[in-house]
Amino acid sequence: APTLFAATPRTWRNNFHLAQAYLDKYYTKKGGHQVGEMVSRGGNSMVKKIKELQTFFGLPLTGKLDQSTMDVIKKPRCGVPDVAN
Amino acid sequence: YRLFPGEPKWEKNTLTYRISKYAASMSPAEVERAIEMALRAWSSAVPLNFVRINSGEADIMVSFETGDHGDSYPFDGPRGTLAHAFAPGEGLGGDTHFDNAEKWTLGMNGFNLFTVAAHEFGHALGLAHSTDPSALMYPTYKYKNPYGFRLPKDDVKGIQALYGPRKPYLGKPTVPHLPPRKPSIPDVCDSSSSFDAVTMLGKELLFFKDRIFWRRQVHLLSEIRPRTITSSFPQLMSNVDAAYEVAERGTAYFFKGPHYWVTRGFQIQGPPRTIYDFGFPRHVQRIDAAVYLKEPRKTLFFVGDEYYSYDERKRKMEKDYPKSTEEEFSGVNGQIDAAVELNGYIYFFSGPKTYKYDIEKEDVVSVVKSSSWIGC
Repeated sequence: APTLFAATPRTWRNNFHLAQAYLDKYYTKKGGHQVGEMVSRGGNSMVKKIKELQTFFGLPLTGKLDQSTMDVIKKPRCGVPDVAN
Repeated sequence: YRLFPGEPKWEKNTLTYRISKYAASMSPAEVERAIEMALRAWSSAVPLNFVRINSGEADIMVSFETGDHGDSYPFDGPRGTLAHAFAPGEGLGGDTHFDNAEKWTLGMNGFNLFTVAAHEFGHALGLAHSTDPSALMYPTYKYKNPYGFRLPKDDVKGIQALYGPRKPYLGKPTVPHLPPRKPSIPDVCDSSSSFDAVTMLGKELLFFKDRIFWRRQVHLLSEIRPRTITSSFPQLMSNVDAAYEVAERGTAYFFKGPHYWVTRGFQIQGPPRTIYDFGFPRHVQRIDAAVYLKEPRKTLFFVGDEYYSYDERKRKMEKDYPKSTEEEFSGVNGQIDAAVELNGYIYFFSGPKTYKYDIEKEDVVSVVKSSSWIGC
């Protein structure tokens, strides 16, 4: 898989986990009372979810956790997913 | 804007809400005020009414929760996720939860509860996230000043797609036509525009507009009379761009285009000089507003949506300027037409509004009509 982003190993790991939790929370379908998610066919690889996030926020569609993508991931926000069903 | 799939909405136009658990970081009264203002932001655009109840099950249950609070969307402590809300529906539908681990505030020193609540109630009424960065329904936090808040266009379109527009109130016929107001101050009271310049001069406050200026005592609204600028400042003629006074020097500065005049009281001292004396870059052709801050002894010059800081002690422009006005004085909306400091507050005149900015709190504490300063 293409390297998700260029960073120092420690930052790499932190960012990766932060991003994984973010994508899981806001770009992944869950069970229970739907607070709002979009159904996405055939499951989402991480790269695909990153691209969904980049599309939503109008970022360059790299599929990588580049600086501008990580900046968005680190911003305080609403807990309702961006892809709603 | 985006709606939730299936476009869930409320089928009634009066909704109840109840604040069942309060924030740790704000008083109950402050929470109630912010929540009420946040709901009003939506009811101003659509025919929905919100009624607060204090017991039982409301359509919109509002609560401040910590961590896992039983709805399979646990909160995550300070920052990160701030709040969430559920789309319209029975039971959990419409309910709105705020992360109690956040520092909630009515101002800017923390997360502004009005800003987040207005966003969450958008969800509770049926809006999903918008991809428009200027929209209230954009997912990431951006402070909105509750005073003078206007729902962004994208959000108005979204909520009216669900509930239609709020009809203008055509109830009982309008009150019988009032006798025309005696033209106390000819046209400024009615106009929606602001002043060109405002400054202290000695013990008086001066307001400039076109060819007219008004003088008044700081604490007295009486005896405000318009007079022509030429009657007191023949060289200035009309349309002063900006003005400020350095009281400890007994000197005032009046700006028009790329020139300025120095006065002692109403006495102009010599011919006009160029604003480049202050160190402005050549592309600056005029100043929109100027205000002298006693404490740091610096003068802020506003040009478009930026501002410069001039050190009156060293008599030179400070480095790292211009800066964005909105970033430094967020909550003050629109271009600055005039500004003056009084008793630790900066009054920013922008169009028909005057923003009272608390220098210490770094926050707008109230908004009034500009024309009220001259007795309108």
